[in-house]
Amino acid sequence: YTHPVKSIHNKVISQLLASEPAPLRASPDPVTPDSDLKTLMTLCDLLNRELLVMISWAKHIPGFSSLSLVDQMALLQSGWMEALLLCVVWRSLASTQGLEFAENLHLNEPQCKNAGLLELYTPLRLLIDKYQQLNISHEEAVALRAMALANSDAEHVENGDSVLRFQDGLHEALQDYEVNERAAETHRVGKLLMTLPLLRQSSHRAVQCFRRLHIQHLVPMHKLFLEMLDTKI
Amino acid sequence: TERHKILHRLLQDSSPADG
Repeated sequence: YTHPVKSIHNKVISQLLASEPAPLRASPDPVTPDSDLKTLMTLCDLLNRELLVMISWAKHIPGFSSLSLVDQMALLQSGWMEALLLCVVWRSLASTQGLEFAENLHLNEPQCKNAGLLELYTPLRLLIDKYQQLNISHEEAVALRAMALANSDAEHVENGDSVLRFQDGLHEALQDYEVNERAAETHRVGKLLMTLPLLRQSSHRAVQCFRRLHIQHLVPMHKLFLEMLDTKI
Repeated sequence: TERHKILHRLLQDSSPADG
């Protein structure tokens, strides 16, 4: 998979763009009849694979691999869902409704409701609307995704100074990008960062949804996905 | 880390976490 990497001055942003994983496709079980449960099973399988890819992606964020293993784990344990959801948001930007979890898995509002994901649908659509209004670029989206992980407010951080330096590096990269590419929009970095509370809210709702679905034994979930759900709340 | 064995293993792997 090759990426059409544009000529971007900032090395961190360039590295983030180059590390963007190829989009995954949903793999619905061909023999199971369509149902809300099948939709959920397909979604959980997709998210588990996204999670694997995301952990690999995190290693390529400039500065991440310099953190201790304990801190890498801490950031991923608190920020994984935010990073996953930003991918969904990015993919859904072209649509005026629905959530595009994959090219072949687009869920509209009634489908989300029937699958028990309505409380996730509403904040995510609000987030998508915000990014549509901002006309967010791919560079900004990848920077925010890395920042969501870096800024995940993990509780058990071993070396707080290292995490702060990691955050600063990403923040500087975004500021540098905006100065060079969007000089006329002086408040743009602030506007982008002000979307992050809604992302966190969406992430909490998503975790609650999936935990509930697991507790109700509705959907079989992969071990990694369960392990990560276990770290939240 | 005991509770999060898979994440721990994936991060320790030097190769991309693809499996």
